[in-house]
Amino acid sequence: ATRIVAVANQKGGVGKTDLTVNLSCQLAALGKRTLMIDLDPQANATDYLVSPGTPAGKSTADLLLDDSVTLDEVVMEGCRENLDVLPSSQSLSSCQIRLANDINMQFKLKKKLRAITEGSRSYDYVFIDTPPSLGLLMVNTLTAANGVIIPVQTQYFAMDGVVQLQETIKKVREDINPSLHVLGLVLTMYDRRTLISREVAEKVRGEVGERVFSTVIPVNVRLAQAPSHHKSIFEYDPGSSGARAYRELAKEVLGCPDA
Amino acid sequence: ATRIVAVANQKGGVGKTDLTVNLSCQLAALGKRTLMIDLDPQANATDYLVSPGTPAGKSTADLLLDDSVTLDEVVMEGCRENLDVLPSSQSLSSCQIRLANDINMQFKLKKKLRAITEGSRSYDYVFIDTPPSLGLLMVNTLTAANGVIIPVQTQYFAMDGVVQLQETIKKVREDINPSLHVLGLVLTMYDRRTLISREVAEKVRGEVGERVFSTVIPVNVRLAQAPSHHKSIFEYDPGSSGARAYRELAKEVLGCPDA
Ligand SMILES: Nc1ncnc2c1ncn2[C@@H]1O[C@H](COP(=O)(O)OP(=O)(O)OP(=O)(O)O)[C@@H](O)[C@H]1O
Ligand SMILES: Nc1ncnc2c1ncn2[C@@H]1O[C@H](COP(=O)(O)OP(=O)(O)OP(=O)(O)O)[C@@H](O)[C@H]1O
Ligand SMILES: [Mg+2]
Ligand SMILES: [Mg+2]
Repeated sequence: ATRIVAVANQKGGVGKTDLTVNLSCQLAALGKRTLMIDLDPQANATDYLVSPGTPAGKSTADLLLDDSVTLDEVVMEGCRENLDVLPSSQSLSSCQIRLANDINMQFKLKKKLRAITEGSRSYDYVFIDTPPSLGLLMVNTLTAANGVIIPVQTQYFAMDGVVQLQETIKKVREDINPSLHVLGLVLTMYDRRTLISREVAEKVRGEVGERVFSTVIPVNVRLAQAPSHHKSIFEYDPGSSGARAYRELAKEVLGCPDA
Repeated sequence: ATRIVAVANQKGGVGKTDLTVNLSCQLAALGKRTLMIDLDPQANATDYLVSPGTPAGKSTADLLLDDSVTLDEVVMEGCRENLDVLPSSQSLSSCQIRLANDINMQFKLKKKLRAITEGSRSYDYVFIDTPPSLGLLMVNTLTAANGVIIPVQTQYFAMDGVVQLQETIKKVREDINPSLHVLGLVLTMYDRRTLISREVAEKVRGEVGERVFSTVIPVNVRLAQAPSHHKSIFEYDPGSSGARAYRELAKEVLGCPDA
């Protein structure tokens, strides 16, 4: 069965896009048929992997706003070997307003993904990059997904946001999507020289009910540079600490039991 | 006249909260009567400055959702000398949905701030911390403010977001708030050892139409630690590079011409 994984945290700048892109690329490199969906109007994940100047076709905005648009029309095939992409665009930001009065607004993504769950497109993994908000795009994502990975930056404000997200996931699971479960938390932007990173890491491991992956994504400037070259960390600097961390994380994710 | 300044950037984790808190504290310390408004449902700015265990009264959620609640009922006076705070709470996140059908939804904050602009409460500066989104809370902020400071993280994804925000500000200025103007951009989280920081800083200074403040906020772990002690950077480590940068920024902000 296809693992449809939301990469979610409503706190900004915690490494959601970095994780979605690099985990998708590594699983694809390991032979898993992977689809990366960019559901953030800022389209950072799209910008990261897709070279500038690539002609823009339809985006996830069209997929959510136009009932007649199909997944097949939007998908960019072979962005990397084994990796397809559903690109985002800024027009996705009007989504919240335009769908606000549609009674089926939270099911838009789920319906379009039937091409995968019930149809002819088969993927092993689908990863969904989300914006820093608990609004309509997040609700669509949690309604359509069966798993959630939560990147948690090892800085002071991390815990509050996680608790609120867990409550939102619980509500979606109870009301509309019983298959939704948290695959785990990933500690990100870890700076082992600082006490605050170590303190937050211990606090998260100690207090959170879900699994916290053993792999920690370190602060590594190579990760910040790779997007400007439109290369995954493996293409840009395969020997870097960032690349090594994502290889380890991919192994852990592959080892996740089906819930 | 009161300077009502939105601290805005829809990109997450670029230092909005850090800037709002520390700039408010420094201007208050210099003798300016200052009000800090937390308009982010994640309430990081509130958490930063207000000690845990302080009894929670009303929040900006009540101010926006309840027409009968006044500014006076919500304000926490004397959070620091010369500094008052309008605290946020998680209940602000239901705001977008609950106000969606209210025809006057974008004027809620502006009306409540009349207690300052037309009434008896006088402040020299009002700073508004905003969430990473261009939704209803941002529209309320831009409708009520007369100035905008845009923190820009010196990393690859910085420029796209700035352009979209500039367009939003322009639209609000033309349609409903002619007094709205950008005071300037502040380069944040600058790491002078990395090429990417220097490249993004040059690009922003070279391409952006508005003023870019000379002061740059450096990456400084003391800034990341201060919130966990509920102290401004000046209380926590007045000799740090972060504290020195915010003192310089406060001088530049005081020197801003009235538009
Ligand atoms: N481990 C890391 N080391 C160094 N830089 C990183 C790391 N992870 C991410 N970055 C950089 O930090 C910035 C924020 O990361 P990213 O965009 O992945 O966060 P996000 O959670 O997707 O943000 P948003 O909430 O705005 O979508 C980006 O410029 C990214 O390249
Ligand atoms: N110059 C800096 N050096 C080191 N750490 C910083 C710096 N500025 C901010 N931080 C830390 O980085 C994290 C993100 O900063 P902050 O919360 O101010 O960003 P934000 O733009 O308000 O994020 P959001 O979009 O989620 O509201 C916080 O943990 C903060 O303490
Ligand atoms: Mg992102
Ligand atoms: Mg903030």
